[in-house]
Amino acid sequence: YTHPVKSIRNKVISQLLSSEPAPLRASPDPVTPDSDLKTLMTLCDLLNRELLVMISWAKHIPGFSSLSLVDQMALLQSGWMEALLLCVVWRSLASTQGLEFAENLHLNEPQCKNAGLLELYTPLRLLIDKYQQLNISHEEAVTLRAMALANSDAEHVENGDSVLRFQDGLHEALQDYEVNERAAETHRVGRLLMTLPLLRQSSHRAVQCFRRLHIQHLVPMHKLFLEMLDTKI
Amino acid sequence: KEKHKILHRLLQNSTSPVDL
Repeated sequence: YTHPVKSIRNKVISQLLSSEPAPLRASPDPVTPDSDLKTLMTLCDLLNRELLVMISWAKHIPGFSSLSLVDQMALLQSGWMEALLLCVVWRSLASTQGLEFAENLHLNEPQCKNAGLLELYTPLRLLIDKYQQLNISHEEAVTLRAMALANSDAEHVENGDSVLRFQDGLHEALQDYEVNERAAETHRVGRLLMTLPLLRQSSHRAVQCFRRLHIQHLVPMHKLFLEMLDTKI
Repeated sequence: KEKHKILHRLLQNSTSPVDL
């Protein structure tokens, strides 16, 4: 008698994993001498490219494309920063301090402070610690990212029922995954979902931080990034 | 939609994240 073959990861999570884009690298300007401003410019350029990829990734979340265009825009306008930050958190899990924005852009606390990103550093390190303690898997991380987008409390939702169905589909996928993969941890789904308020708080701080940097004309920002920042104000 | 024309355009084109 052989153990039943482990249930194939549910379709939603395997779809999320298969549409995971390859991590981007930072593109620091080789000519500009290293400085806090250069760090910020490199980071804003990277985040704008991440944003482009994330918008395209969102279209591949099971259920997202069945939403109206208005609702797709609404969820992205309200949840984009949370989704971006979860990518940073996931990449930073291997490190005991600092934030890994890209393989070639790792900022420790003093660097974040000097670049004016300390208000972002603190809550994100708290979130990273939580996920390290939970030993979060890649499947859980990509599902949480999709849920953060689906659950982003957009103001102008056109069809609430279809957004609810979108959320339920992701919730079911996470529950199905935990039942199959972590059956012994009966509170795991709840523990993962209870990290989302901190993600929301981190997202608001990040938006305020980049908005302040923009208003002070400290760093040039791409039009898409500014357009999305503007929606969060 | 006018205010968020870049997002609007991105949602309508069909680039895959892997390509991007």
